[in-house]
Amino acid sequence: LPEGELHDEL
Amino acid sequence: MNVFRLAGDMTHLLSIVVLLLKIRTTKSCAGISLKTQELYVLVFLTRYLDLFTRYFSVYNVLMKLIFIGTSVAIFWYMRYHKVVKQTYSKDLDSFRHYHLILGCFLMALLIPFDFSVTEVLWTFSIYLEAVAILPQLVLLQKSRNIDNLTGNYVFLLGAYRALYLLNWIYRFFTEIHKIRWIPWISGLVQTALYADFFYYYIQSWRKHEELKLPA
Repeated sequence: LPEGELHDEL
Repeated sequence: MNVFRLAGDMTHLLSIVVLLLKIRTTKSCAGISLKTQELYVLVFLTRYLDLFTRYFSVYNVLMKLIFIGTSVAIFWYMRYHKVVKQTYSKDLDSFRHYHLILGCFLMALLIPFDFSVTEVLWTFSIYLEAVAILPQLVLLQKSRNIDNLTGNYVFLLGAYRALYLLNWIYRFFTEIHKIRWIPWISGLVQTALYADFFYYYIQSWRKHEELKLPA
């Protein structure tokens, strides 16, 4: 997934 | 990480701590919807599937484990603890939450973030979290009086997603520069569902009256 796909959020 | 998102995560964590405190200190879950807690366990389990496959930060891993652990613990208390489970208002907790699970799953199949199992489930968790509070709000409307801790729990739970909306605005302008339709629309719906609760909660707080939702 490209960066900033909000998967780094909880 | 930005201040809105950190505040959002801390508010979310605080809401769970308040709920656990209420259940452990009063040994009662009166006024709490077990169905909403079940939906949240599902939300966390389907959203954090990448817990062991994708590493973002220690914070991210730690918080995911805490959210999964605490939501399962709350579910266990309400479902199996010999004293607490007697205080569960089963007859008032009548929302058909299986319809929410099915509806959100179908939606995730139709409009997924990406056509892979983990992404369909991630999308499912986003849709499900948007409506997970419904059984709890319905239960509050049926409850005669809402105790402080329960009111604070629901308020904090609603406030966390509102802070996430600010986080998304911030990220849009500073790093993403693209619209993330699925989480942002879901987050708006989720926060909107709390609108009337927020209104009555702030009224009761300002007038120092007991919190009461109109039936």
